[in-house]
Amino acid sequence: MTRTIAVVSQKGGVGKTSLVQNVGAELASLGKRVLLIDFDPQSNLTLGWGLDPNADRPTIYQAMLNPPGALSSVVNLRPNLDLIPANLDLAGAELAFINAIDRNNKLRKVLQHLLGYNFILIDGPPSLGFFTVNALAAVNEALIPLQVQAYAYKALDQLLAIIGQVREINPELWMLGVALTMYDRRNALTGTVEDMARQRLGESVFKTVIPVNVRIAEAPLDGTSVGEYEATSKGAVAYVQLAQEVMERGRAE
Amino acid sequence: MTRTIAVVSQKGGVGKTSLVQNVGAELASLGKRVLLIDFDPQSNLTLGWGLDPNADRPTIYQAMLNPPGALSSVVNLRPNLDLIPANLDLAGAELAFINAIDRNNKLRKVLQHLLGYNFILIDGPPSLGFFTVNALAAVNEALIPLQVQAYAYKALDQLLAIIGQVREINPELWMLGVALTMYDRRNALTGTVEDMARQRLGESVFKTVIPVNVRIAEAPLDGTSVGEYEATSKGAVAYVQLAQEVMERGRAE
Ligand SMILES: Nc1ncnc2c1ncn2[C@@H]1O[C@H](COP(=O)(O)OP(=O)(O)OP(=O)(O)O)[C@@H](O)[C@H]1O
Ligand SMILES: Nc1ncnc2c1ncn2[C@@H]1O[C@H](COP(=O)(O)OP(=O)(O)OP(=O)(O)O)[C@@H](O)[C@H]1O
Ligand SMILES: [Mg+2]
Ligand SMILES: [Mg+2]
Repeated sequence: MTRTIAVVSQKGGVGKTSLVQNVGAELASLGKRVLLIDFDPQSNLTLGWGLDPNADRPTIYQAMLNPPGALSSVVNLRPNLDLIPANLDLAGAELAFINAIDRNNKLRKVLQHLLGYNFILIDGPPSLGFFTVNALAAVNEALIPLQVQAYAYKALDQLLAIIGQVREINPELWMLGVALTMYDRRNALTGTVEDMARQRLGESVFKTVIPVNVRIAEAPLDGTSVGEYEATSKGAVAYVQLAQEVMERGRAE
Repeated sequence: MTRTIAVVSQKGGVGKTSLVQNVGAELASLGKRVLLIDFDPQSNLTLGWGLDPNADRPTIYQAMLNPPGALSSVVNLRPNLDLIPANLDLAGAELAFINAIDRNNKLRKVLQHLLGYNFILIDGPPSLGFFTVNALAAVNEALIPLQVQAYAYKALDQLLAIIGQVREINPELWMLGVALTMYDRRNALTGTVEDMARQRLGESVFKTVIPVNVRIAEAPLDGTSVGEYEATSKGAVAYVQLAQEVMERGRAE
């Protein structure tokens, strides 16, 4: 069975793209067949793998317009690792599908034509509207990167409420967990937010935390994951652990 | 004359809200009459001043629905410093005004009823659509916080293109400048992005840079600016300098 995971948060800059790129890369290097989907018109995930979003190739938007042809939007990145890129045209999708009865299931219909993967990870934009709802409606699992800061923590209520609402159209949707990101043991704010999160969310907070590590921010300039960029860095080691924890937490089938 | 400034970037988490809160607070403490407008449905600026977005009070959305009554949405924060708060209802504005002929000028009409300020600063959401266009259409100056990282730098092209397009409906719109944020002298990435930005944008990059400083992230938990939270911190000192540079760079009247 394919595990499908939407990585979502309406708070900007919390590490959604970094998580999808790096957890995806680690799962692939563990032998899992992985597909990443860039579902943000800003197309940072596409950029992060060194691709030009404006190159003349089909993107996730074309796949949504013609789901049976979705495979032609797939780009192979590494062994076991594929990507469906995005570009700014995707921003037009919200308006294009505004009157479609199945507007919330456009992405779900694409996934139905993408078979043979062990994992599909979707990178969402920093908003709560059409794209986040589509991403959550398309998958079985939601993963929330939680930057250990005040605004990101305060955004949780709203996000959990949206996940609850999407369950009405996608009863399979399950909360895989919350991963603490940009964790800096040296400052008190990290501890404050971590305590609040673990108290409120308990076991659904991953044990693995992703530390602040400049290598994570440098790797996308090279068009690669932090594991490839510098495998011994704190960031790379943490993402290996997080990928393993994602595998362990998989729903008992 | 009132200087009106939109603080915009579609990249998430680059310091838009922090810049509006802290530059606004410093301008007010220099004796300028300042109005901040929270124009992000996530209402982080409202939260950052310790207010509950869900309290029963009019917000920027009510002001857009009835511009002549805009003053009733104004909340006084400190001497010389007012705020028009936001809440999640604002997310409904995009759809509510979708067929309005003046849809891009809804915020501009609000500002026409808010007189007597020396500065009006607008905090935008991390997207390029309705809200960012409205914010840019409403003001004379655009200020872009540029986090010194790869994705934020790559977002510049698109943002500058949008500012150019909005000039068609708002010929007064002028580029106040680009302020480097989350600057960390210890890592090479900061220097790489700074060099790229200064080479490409020259003088429009502010001399003042905003360093990574945890006090900036802690202050909103106390509902206050970094200057009030810890005036001697690196973050507070930098925001005093940035506010002064904003004042100096004002268009020659
Ligand atoms: N653990 C980390 N340590 C240091 N830098 C990080 C870390 N995680 C992400 N970054 C950097 O911080 C910035 C924000 O991360 P990223 O772009 O992945 O967040 P996002 O949630 O996808 O943002 P957006 O809301 O704009 O889509 C990027 O420049 C990224 O390289
Ligand atoms: N110079 C800084 N040093 C350390 N932390 C900072 C700095 N500036 C902002 N922050 C923190 O980083 C996070 C992102 O900043 P902020 O929320 O202001 O960005 P934004 O661009 O408004 O985000 P969004 O795109 O979600 O609206 C916040 O938690 C904030 O407190
Ligand atoms: Mg992203
Ligand atoms: Mg903000």
